[in-house]
Amino acid sequence: APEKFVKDIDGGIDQDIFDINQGLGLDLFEGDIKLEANGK
Amino acid sequence: NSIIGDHKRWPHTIPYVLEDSLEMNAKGVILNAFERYRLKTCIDFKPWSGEANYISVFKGSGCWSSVGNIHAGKQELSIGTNCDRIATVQHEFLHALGFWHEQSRADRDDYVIIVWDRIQPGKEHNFNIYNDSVSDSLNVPYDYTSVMHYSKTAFQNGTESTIVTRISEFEDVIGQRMDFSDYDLLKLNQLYNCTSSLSFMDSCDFELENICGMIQSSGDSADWQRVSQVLSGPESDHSKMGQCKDSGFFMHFNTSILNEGATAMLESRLLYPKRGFQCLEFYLYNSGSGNDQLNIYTREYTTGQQGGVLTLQRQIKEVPIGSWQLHYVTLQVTKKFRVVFEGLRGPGTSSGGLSIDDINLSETRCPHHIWHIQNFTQILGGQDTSVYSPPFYSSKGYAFQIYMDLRSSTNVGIYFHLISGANDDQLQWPCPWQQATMTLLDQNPDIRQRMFNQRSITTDPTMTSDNGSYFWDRPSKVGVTDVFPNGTQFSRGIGYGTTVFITRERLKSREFIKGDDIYILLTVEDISHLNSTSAVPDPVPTLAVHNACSEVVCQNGGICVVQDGRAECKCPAGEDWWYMGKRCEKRGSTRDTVIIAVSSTVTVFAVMLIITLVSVYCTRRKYRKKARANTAAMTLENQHAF
Repeated sequence: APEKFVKDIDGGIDQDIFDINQGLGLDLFEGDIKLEANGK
Repeated sequence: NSIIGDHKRWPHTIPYVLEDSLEMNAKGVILNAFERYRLKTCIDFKPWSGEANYISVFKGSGCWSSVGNIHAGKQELSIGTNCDRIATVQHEFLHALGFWHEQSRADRDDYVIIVWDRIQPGKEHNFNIYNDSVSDSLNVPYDYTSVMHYSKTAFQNGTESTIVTRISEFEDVIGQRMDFSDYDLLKLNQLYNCTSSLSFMDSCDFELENICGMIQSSGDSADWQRVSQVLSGPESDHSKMGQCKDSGFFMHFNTSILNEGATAMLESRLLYPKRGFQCLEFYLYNSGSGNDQLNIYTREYTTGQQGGVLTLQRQIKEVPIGSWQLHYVTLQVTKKFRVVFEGLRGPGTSSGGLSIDDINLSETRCPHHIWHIQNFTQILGGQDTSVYSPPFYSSKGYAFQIYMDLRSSTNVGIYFHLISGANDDQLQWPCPWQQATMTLLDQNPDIRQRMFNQRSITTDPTMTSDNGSYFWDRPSKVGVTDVFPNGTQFSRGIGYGTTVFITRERLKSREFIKGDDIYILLTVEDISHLNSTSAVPDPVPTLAVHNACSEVVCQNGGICVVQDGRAECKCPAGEDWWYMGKRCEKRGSTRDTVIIAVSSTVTVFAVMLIITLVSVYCTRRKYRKKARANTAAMTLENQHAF
C-alpha cells in the first residue's frame, strides 16, 4: 500500500503527551499538570 | 506516586461531563478508557447529575489535568487534538485521581539518571522530585512500565535521552502509552481501597487443581480432564505454552474413546452479574474429529427453578485441527448463573479431542471481530511486508479491512479501510461516525494483567481528501480496485490510521506474540449518539434525549438532561456556591445565604420591636386616660361634698 492510499493521524511521529503540549506552546507544570489557582 | 491527603480523593464513582467541544473520536475513546477502569479497579464513572464536584472533559489546548480532587465544583480535564488515545486518557485521569508522574517520586534517582544538560533551557522544573511528605509511592517499587512515566526523550534539547534508566533494559520501556501497568493498578487500588472491580467476573488458567471451582455435570456421559498435554495435541497448555516444566494445565474432552453423541459438561462456579451483559473469552484446541463440537450454555437461576434454566448461547463447529484458537461469546445474563462448556462427540474418527484453556469472563463488550495472524515472526521478519485482514462487516453493515504496515524497522502501523460490500446501496454515504477500535491483544491468561495496545479512529462524514472528494465516501466511488485471494474484485477506500501503532520492540514484549500468533481485536460501532449537537437521522434510543434538549439552552455551564421525558438543566455547583433557576441563570452561595439569614433575622427583630413599642405605648396611653378620668370624677365628688 503506497503512502497515498493511507492517511496517518500521527504524521509519522509518536508524540508523547508533553510533545503535544509543547508543540502547542503550553508550559504546564510537569508537562501536563494544571495547577490550582493558588499555585498549589 | 500519589498526592498525600484524603481530601484530594474522589468518591469511587466519579461524576463526569463530556463537553460538546470534544472530538467525536475522543468521546468514544474516553468511554473506552472508563471501561478499562471498570475492569481493573473499583473506580467507576457516571454522567454528572448535580453532584458538588465533577470532572468536565473538554477539548482544550493539549492534554492536561489537575492532580486529585481539587473541590472546584467543575474540574476541567482537557483531551485536545492528538490526545484521543486511550492510554493518554488513562494517564490524565490518573492525574485527576491523585497521581503524579512516576519519575517525580522521592526515590527516582535510585532508578533513573536525569541528564540535566540535555534538557531544554528553562524546562528543568519538569524533572522536580517530590519528597515523601508531599507524595507517597504507597510502598510499591519504582515502575519503569508505568503509564505515568515520561519517555526518554522528554524535554530534550537534541537527540539524546534526558532520562537514562539505571537498568539499561528499561530505556525503551519507559514512556509506554499502552495501558495501566500492574504497579499502576496496585497503587490505584491501594489508594482507593479497592477489593474488587465493577466488570471483572472470573479468570481461569486451570493451573490449580480446584479448576477455579468449576464442576463436572452429572447428567452427561463423560468428564473433562485436567491435563498438561495430550499425545495427539496440544503438546502444552496455552497459559504457559510449555515453558514451565511440571506446570501448564488445561481441560481436555477426549473424544477418541467415546461414541458419537457422547457429551461432557464443565460448569463454572456460580456467578453474580451486575451489568446484564458479559463477554466470555477462551482458547480452544481441536485434535479430535472435525465434527466434534463445543456448545456454550448458560445456566440461569430464577426463583422457582431449582436446577436453573439452561440456554444454548453458541455452537462452535468445524474447529480447525492443530492450533489454539481464540473465541469470544457475548452473553446477556441478568440473574445468578453458571457458564457451561459442553463437549459433543461428533461423527468420524478421532484420535484426540477438544481442549480449553485461559477462560476470562467479564461484564464488558466483546470485540466484534478477531483477526488471527499465524506464523507472525516470519511475517515480522520479512522485508517490505504488509498484511491485509480478511474483509469484515460492521454491525451497521459497512464492509472494512485492516492493513498492518510492517515495512518500518522500528514501528508497526495499522490502518482502517472501508471496502465495497454487499450492503453499500442501503448504507449512508459518506459513512457517518463509525468508530473503529483496533486492539493488539496481550495474551496474558488473566485479563486483569493484560496491557492492551489500542487505537481508535472515527469516520467523519464531512472530512475531505486532498482531491476534494469525501474521505469516507463509498469505496466504489473513491477507492481503488483490488482482488481478494479468492479472485473476487473489490474497491478499497483510503486507509486511516497510524504508522506508530506500536514499536517492534514493544510488540515483541509481554505476550503480544504467543505460540507465534497475534490477535488484532476489532470493533466498529456507531457513535452517532455521542454527537449531541447535531441531529442524526438515526432511530437510536438516545435521539429523543437530544431532541428534548435541543431547544433548551442552559446558562453558566449547566447541562441539559432529560428526566421523565422533559428537558431539565442540571446546574453546576461547588462546595459553597451553586447556580439555580430553570436555566441555571441565578447564582447562589453560602455567603448569600448567611447574608439573607442575618438580614431576615434583623428585619424580623426590628418589626417585632416596633410592634412591641407601639403596643406598650398604646397600652400606657389607654391606662393614662383611664387614670385621668378617675381623678376628674373624684374631684367632682369632692366639690359636691364641699
